[in-house]
Amino acid sequence: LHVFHKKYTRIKIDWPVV
Amino acid sequence: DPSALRNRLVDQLLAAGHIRTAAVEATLRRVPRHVFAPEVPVRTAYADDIIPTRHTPDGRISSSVSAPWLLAAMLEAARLRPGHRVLEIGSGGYNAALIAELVGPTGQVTTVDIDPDVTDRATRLLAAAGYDHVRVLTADAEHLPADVVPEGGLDAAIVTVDTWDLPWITMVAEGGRLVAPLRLHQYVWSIGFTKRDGALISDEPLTVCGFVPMQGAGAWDPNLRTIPGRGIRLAFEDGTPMPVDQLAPAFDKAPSTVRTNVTVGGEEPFDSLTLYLAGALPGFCRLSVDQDGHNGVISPPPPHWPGAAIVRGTSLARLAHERIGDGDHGKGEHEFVIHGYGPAGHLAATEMAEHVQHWQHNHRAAPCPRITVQPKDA
Repeated sequence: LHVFHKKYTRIKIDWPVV
Repeated sequence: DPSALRNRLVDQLLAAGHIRTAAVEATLRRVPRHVFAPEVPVRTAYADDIIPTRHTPDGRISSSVSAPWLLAAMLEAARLRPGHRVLEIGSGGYNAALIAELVGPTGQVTTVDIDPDVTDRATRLLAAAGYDHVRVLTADAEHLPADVVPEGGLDAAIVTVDTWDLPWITMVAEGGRLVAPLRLHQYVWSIGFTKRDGALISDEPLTVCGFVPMQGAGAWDPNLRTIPGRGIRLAFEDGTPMPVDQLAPAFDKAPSTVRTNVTVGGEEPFDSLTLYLAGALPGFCRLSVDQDGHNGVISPPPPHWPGAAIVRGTSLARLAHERIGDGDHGKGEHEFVIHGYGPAGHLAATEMAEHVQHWQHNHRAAPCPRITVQPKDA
């Protein structure tokens, strides 16, 4: 799980595994 | 004949899979795109390409009518229905007309742009095409008047400007949609979301794309740092900028190269890899160079596509690729290699190479990543 912190939001990226 | 050209364009979009529903197909067959591009010949208006309509003083495009394939994909992702109340950020006019067709006479469409010349043009052209019931508003989209949001929230928001953040998250109704080209470390992906329990959950394939940049309060800071005397710039657009002055001597010597044994075809996109590295590696940045300078960077990235890099103290590693063969279709086969500069360059390059291999083994063939966006204060 990767997380990016923006001004108004928090963005999480889930990478599905093969 | 505009309608013959328009139908031919829609046939192409159908064949390419950009149109997936009868509603979007019928809408694209009906709305006269050429009316929204009076500056160009009708034939140009029906090419599957963008039509620039406004430039900055230094020649960059600041407003355009977006490419048909991308608008079709975004409208499909928005899943609009008759009666929906929709906000569009960025006003070319054409897309607002398409939205107005999809939501019908019981729907509501508001399109917002910061540039009064752009909204004047959109107002004029929407009227000329018979869509004067679309509300056109001149405003900074980060500070919208309250009456833009209907009671209960928007059924959909569609953003047609590259955006670094999604301040509209709270304006979308529960179960509503938001479609936007979102920037993460300068990589831009059009993402379709549904709002669930206050969060936006992506549920459409991600599309790599590019729109004109956001202006006003939402304009992003590329957080550029220049390595002194080198003509090398590092952009820390997401994450914390790191010191870079200490990197200057790293480019005096040729880098060490770490091979990955991971390959890519000549025309095969690898956007998922770069987004993966951007999220996985602390100190991630995008590296660009002065094209005429003696910067010491091997195989420097092209002017408009900065390379993926990481900073490790006095050292730096950067993703590159080397042609290793012709590939099955003669379009070239390339191996990802990592160049490591500076005293710990080899170590940094090895770290990056391990992440490339992790992506290859675990994620490359998997479905596309799932993006969840939460309000900061949630």
